Amino acid sequence: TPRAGSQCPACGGPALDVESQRELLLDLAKRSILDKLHLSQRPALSRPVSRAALSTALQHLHGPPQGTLPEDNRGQECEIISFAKTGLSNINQTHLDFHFSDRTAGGMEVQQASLMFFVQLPLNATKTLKVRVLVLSPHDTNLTLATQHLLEVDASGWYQLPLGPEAQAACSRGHLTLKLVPEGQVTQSSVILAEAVHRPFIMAQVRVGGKHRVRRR
Amino acid sequence: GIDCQGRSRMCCRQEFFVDFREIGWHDWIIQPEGYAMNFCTGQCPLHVAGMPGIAASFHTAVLNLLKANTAAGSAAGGSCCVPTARRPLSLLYYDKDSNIIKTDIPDMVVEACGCS
Repeated sequence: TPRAGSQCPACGGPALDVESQRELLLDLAKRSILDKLHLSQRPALSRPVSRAALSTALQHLHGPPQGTLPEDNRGQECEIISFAKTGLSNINQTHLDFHFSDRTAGGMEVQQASLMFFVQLPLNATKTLKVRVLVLSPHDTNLTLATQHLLEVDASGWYQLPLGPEAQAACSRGHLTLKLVPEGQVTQSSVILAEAVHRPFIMAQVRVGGKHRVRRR
Repeated sequence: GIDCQGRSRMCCRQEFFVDFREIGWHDWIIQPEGYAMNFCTGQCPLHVAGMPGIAASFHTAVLNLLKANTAAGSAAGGSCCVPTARRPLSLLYYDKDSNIIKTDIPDMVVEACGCS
C-alpha cells in the first residue's frame, strides 16, 4: 500500500514502502525462475557464443508443438543446443567435444539428438565426398569406437546427421566425443568448418527429472 | 478476473513486469526480454467467496452453502485471493556450459485471480 506506516491488507503486517516492495518482488521473481530451472544461482557464462552462431542454431530450433505442456509424470521437456569444442583436429579429421551439464538431481534423458556441421567443398570438387562420423566412448583412459555413420556430401552447406542410441546415452551422461573424417578427396585444408560462424552443434530433445518421478495416481 | 487499479482493496490481479536487462540477466536469458510476475492481492469478504471472476455458478453454490449453514461468522479461514488461471513461460537461455536451452515452465504467469 502506498501509505507508509499503514497496515498490509493481506497479512496485517507493517506495510512496505513502494521501493522495498519492488526489491522484494524482484528477488521473488529471480528465485522463482531459478527454482523452476533447477538452478541454485544464475549461470556464469564460460564461453560466450557469437551472435552469428546463435542465429544459425536458432533457425534449427523447433519447439515442442505449442500447448503440449509436459504431463505430470513426464518431467519437464526441453531442447538443448550444444556447441562443439573442437579439440585435436587437423586437415584429415575434426575432433568434437560436447558437454551437457546435468541439470537436476533427477538426471536428464536425451530422447533425440542430431549433429549439425558445415562442409566447405573445394571449388574444383568433381565428385561426392564421404564423411565418416565416429562416435567415441571413454574406455578407461582411451576413447573407443562406439559406432559410426557414413554421410555423402555433394555440395557445400550445413548437414544434419541424426545420432543413434550410443550417442544419446553419451549425451545423457554429460559428455559426447565425435570425430569427423572426410574420405576420398584430399584437400589442402579441412572441409569441415569449425570457426565461430560455422561451429558444429548438437540439437537434443531432453526430458529433465522425468526418469525417477513416481507416477501420480 | 479483475486487474488491480487505483485503490481497489478487493481481490484482483496486480501486474508486475520484471525486465531482465534491469536485473542484469539479459546476458544469459536470450528470450524473452522480461517476465510478467503478476500476483493476486486484495480481500475476499464472504459474500464474494468462490467468485472466481470466471464461473459464477461456483460462486452461487458457495453462497447457497453459506446461507444454508448460516456460516456467516464461522467460516474458518475465510476466503483467499488466489490465481484462477495461469499460463506457461517459454525461456531460451544459456547454461553454465554455454549450451542453449529452450524450455516451457508451466503455470509461471498468473492470468486471472479470484476468491477461493
